[in-house]
Amino acid sequence: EGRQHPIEMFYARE
Amino acid sequence: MFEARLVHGNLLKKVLDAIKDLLTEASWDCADSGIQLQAMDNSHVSLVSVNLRAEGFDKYRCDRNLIMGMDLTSMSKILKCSASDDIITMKAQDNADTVSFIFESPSQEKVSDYQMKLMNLDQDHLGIPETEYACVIKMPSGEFARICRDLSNFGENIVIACSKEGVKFSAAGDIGTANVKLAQTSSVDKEEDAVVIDMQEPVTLTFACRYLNMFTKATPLSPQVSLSMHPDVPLVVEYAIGEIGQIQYFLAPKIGD
Repeated sequence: EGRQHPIEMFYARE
Repeated sequence: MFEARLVHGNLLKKVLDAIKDLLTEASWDCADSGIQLQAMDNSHVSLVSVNLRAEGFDKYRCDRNLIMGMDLTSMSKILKCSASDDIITMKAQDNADTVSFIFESPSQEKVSDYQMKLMNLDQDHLGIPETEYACVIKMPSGEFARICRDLSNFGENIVIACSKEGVKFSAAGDIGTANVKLAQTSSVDKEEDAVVIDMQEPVTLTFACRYLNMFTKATPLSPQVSLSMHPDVPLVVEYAIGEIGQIQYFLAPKIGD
């Protein structure tokens, strides 16, 4: 099923 | 002074319908080049990005960069007061704490003016790198909405598998399994009915249905949707906003621990 990670895990804060 | 006039005011109403279930409040960044919004949903699983180009408006003026924090439920309530064929103008003074929405009927016989308080919101922007996606699927937006709705009945997740044969949407749950396969269309009468797949390498990713269904609220904006996928990076679901811009939704895939 996989686990839901937050979107910040993929993109850095500016 | 900021002023943006849109003869096809209905587009702005559709943009609000496309984001208000996902976001309760957000900042509109107004600059000379146009209006942009970027915000994460409350759960920080997805990100919405709206871009409205200055030249897409019938009149556009932005003397100084302006950040307008808005309660989107309130903005939506105000836009619902306009008729579908009204011309909509947004107006704000520099450093103002309110924004005005002006609705003009096409005949100019009725003019309504609504003012809304602005909010100070924490700006939390994420940098989205330029990505060469392994698969880009273009398909009718109504078809995508239908598939997401239908497959939600089977489970919480949808698996999207793109290969050179086509794209397969799958779901599984207590009542059974569901698979919908779409092949690339060979010829269509109308371009908006086409399914076009640009694939560099096959990709299979799993996403939460709940978010995909919320993204499909943008369906009335555009007859086509594009899905960009790459291994282990967020899906990008993009709809054009008439001739004036686009809305993009980024959704984190479900990945193994």
